[in-house]
Amino acid sequence: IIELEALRKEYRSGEISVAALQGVSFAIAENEFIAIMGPSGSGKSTLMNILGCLDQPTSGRYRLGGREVSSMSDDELAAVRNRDIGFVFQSFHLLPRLNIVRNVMLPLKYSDIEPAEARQRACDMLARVNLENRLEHVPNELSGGQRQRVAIARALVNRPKIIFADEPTGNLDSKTSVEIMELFTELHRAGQTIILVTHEPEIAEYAQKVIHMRDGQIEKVEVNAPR
Amino acid sequence: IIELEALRKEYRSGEISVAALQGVSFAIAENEFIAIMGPSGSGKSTLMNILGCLDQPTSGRYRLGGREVSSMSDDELAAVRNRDIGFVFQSFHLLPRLNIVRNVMLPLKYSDIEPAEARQRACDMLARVNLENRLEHVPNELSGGQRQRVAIARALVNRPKIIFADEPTGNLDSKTSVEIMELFTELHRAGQTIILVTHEPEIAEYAQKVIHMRDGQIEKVEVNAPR
Ligand SMILES: Nc1ncnc2c1ncn2[C@@H]1O[C@H](COP(=O)(O)OP(=O)(O)OP(=O)(O)O)[C@@H](O)[C@H]1O
Ligand SMILES: Nc1ncnc2c1ncn2[C@@H]1O[C@H](COP(=O)(O)OP(=O)(O)OP(=O)(O)O)[C@@H](O)[C@H]1O
Ligand SMILES: [Mg+2]
Ligand SMILES: [Mg+2]
Repeated sequence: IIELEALRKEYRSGEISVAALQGVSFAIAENEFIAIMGPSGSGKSTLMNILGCLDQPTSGRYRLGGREVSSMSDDELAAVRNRDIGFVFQSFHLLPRLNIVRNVMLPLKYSDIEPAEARQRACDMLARVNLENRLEHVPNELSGGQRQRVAIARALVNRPKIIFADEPTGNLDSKTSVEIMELFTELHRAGQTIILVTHEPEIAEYAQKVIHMRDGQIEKVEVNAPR
Repeated sequence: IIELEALRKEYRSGEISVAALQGVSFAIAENEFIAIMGPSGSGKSTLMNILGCLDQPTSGRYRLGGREVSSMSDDELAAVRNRDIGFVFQSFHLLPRLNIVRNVMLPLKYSDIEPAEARQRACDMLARVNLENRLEHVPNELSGGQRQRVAIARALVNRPKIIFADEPTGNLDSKTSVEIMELFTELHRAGQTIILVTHEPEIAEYAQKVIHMRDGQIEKVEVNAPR
């Protein structure tokens, strides 16, 4: 479902050029559960943003579901982002003025789901991450880990084909982290493809394979023992 | 150096009232290294904000260096915050339009240190967290873990008496986390008092004591084996 060939990403500002990705190639099959690990600054979020169609590579090819992403129209890209992809950002990106139900409803805005049904789905998803008693709150009235859970709920509410999660348990205590990983495991068993970035080995163990990155390249791929 | 007596914090918005701290009492001696752990939403950041003089309790008493914080003037509070306290925020709070050197220099602005000296200290601190090759960058040109390290550098640059660090390794890979904890250990040996919130037991092990919180209260205090 995902094929990357010699992907490069360079950031330029004036004279300074930062090579964030230096030739990344791999393939991910449908319904795989992949973890990505690597040092701070090794290119994990940059890679995730390109995979999630939020950014473009400087060179190289990215095929999603067999289609060349660079040749998709803006409308096609928007449809893919909205319908097929769920993204949990490392820094959450919640809208500060909306309460958490309305934040979680956002991905459903362009779907053909009725507002009442959308609201119900958002509330259900928030209940699944144990936030049913905070529905009227806005993000800055919540703890770091509560905001992280809202970001997770929002990524899952449209039941996307592929879930990209960038450090989804970074602000969560061990018990809550296990609850979130059990939720991901359940979604994986139901058919979803999951790609998650983590720096914690115990979290990476929930995946089938672990891609190790260093300095913008893939260093090795490990296969986990089946659970 | 820190004494808390029956501290309570309640957030009110209209009808809804959230009891974030429900009677917290403890004391921390000078040059202690304390970790605070607990489930997401248990009140850790709320407690840190009150200890760091960034917020006020609803009731109860907080004495810092023997002085009642609630009876300090605004000027005295500002002086304490600027000179005696260094704070690493769970969500970093870096200024987006300043490059990282100028972000790290901020706490020195009201000190009697010359700008050239302040700039040198900021660069040194950024080198200590391995960011010497990113000095001209602004926060959104950096990875999550790089921003976290800028937040750490900024908290340390004025050599504060007390360091409060709220999840300082949440976005860092294991190797970088160890480097940061070795830096904190070094500062502790040099006399600083350190209070850090973490959800990772391996990080809490660097401290002398671990305060466990649950539902806005202290559940228990563990003493670590000496390292
Ligand atoms: N401004 C606010 N208004 C209402 N409730 C709030 C506000 N800020 C925090 N809270 C609530 O207070 C409780 C404690 O929050 P706090 O941020 O201290 O938790 P925490 O232990 O740091 O959690 P985490 O590990 O998720 O960061 C949470 O239930 C949170 O929803
Ligand atoms: N807009 C930008 N301009 C310049 N350099 C950038 C920009 N965004 C990211 N970088 C650089 O690209 C590299 C990779 O960043 P990325 O965010 O992908 O790292 P990461 O592996 O996610 O790190 P972390 O684990 O700390 O989140 C870093 O060295 C970073 O400084
Ligand atoms: Mg990242
Ligand atoms: Mg917190």
